Order: sequence, then structure tokens, then C-alpha cells
Amino acid sequence: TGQDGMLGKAHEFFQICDIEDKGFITRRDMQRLHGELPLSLDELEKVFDTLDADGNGYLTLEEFTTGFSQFLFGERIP
Amino acid sequence: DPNMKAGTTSEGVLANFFNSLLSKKTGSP
Repeated sequence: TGQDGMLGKAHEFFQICDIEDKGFITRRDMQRLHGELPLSLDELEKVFDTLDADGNGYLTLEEFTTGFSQFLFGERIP
Repeated sequence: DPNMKAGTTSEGVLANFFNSLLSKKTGSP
């Protein structure tokens, strides 16, 4: 159930970024979050680069979810 | 640089980003 909740959240956040419901997020979409989120353009750019694992300039839901789960579970378990 | 914050590493920036989304969600009903 924890994973379902995580996937649901990841999908919700993906849709916040994918304003036009294209099914992917571009660098431009990310920059549009500037003003909505307390991150600088530079930071949003870095977020995009970090999430865009294959570096093709498009963030898929899968890449986004991977990044989100790394954020949630990425810390080493003591 | 002593002024470097956790938010400047790629992991920190990512955490910052998702935390902002989380609080955005909970912050506005």
C-alpha cells in the first residue's frame, strides 16, 4: 500500500508539472514552476537534469517516479 | 564554500523540489 500511495503521489506531482497533459515534462514545463515553487530557475534546471536520467530532454512519468522513489527511499537504511 | 547549503547538491535540490510539491499539495486545499 505504501508503494501505491507513492505512485499516486508521483502521478499527481507529474501532472502538476505536465500542465498541458502531454504525457511528458520538458525543461520549459519545469521552468514554468518558477514562482509556484520556492526554487530558482537554476535549481529547477538541476532537478530536471537529475530526473532526466537518459538526458533526452523529456521527463517521462517513469523517470519522474524513479526520482520520487529515490527521494523517498533513497536514504540508506541504518 | 561555507555558504553552500544541502539544497545545492543534486540530491538536495531534488529533495527541495519534492518537499515543495508536497507542501504545495497540503498547503492549498
